[in-house]
Amino acid sequence: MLELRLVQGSLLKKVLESIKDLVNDANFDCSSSGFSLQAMDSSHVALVALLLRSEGFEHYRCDRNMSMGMNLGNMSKMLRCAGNDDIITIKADDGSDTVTFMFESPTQDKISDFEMKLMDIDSEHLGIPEAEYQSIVTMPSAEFARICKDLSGIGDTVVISVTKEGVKFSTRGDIGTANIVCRQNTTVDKPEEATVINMSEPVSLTFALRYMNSFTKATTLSNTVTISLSSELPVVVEYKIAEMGYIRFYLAPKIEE
Amino acid sequence: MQRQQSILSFFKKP
Repeated sequence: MLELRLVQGSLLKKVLESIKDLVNDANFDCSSSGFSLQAMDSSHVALVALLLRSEGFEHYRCDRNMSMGMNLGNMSKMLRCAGNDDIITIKADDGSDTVTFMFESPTQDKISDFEMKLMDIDSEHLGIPEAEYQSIVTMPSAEFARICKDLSGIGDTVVISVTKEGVKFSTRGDIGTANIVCRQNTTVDKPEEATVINMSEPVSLTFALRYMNSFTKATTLSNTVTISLSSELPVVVEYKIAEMGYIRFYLAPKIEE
Repeated sequence: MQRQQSILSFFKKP
């Protein structure tokens, strides 16, 4: 028996909106520690890892570990029927081939339930090695989204270079080139407006902007984004989910042939 | 020319 009650139901709505175009089908894993997901896009270029810790739910019952295969497009269609202020409860019986999403309006005057068919998904969790990243940049998530969107009008790839001077986002296309440098800036009124660069070694890597732009759909989940870079490793683009966990996107770099 | 690497080149199946 599984019953997870999330008072801030909009968080789950936002999570689905941020991953449904990247991943078609995925197994949601439920254990006593939390509700999680790990899935690759169909081209095996990017990987998303989601964790919503059990402590973040108002009520969390998971009698035994369960893996529920869901089509994220269909799940998103159902969650879009929840109001932004609704409480969302996820329910499933052991061995059932369906999951139920229940939506309660804040005033309790409207209660809906949607039952969705589960699917068998053959997927193995990949081992993500612990890594010390050479450069870690934390910046306002809206600023990162703006940069990715702006650059994708000019080129298909972004070179992210971190030096002591700052983090540089560069692209090149048929119409010309673009370089955007964000300097470390910690003297701001609010901590979420800061750009913080922790660099042990300078690093420069190239990534497909199409994927970066897809990741920025998670911007609504967090005011800040953390970009962790090391040569020879996928970049990690992480959005913290308030007091509950995180959504992390891993993207393999492009290399010169 | 640039080549897109796969995530499977970095993260292994168990």
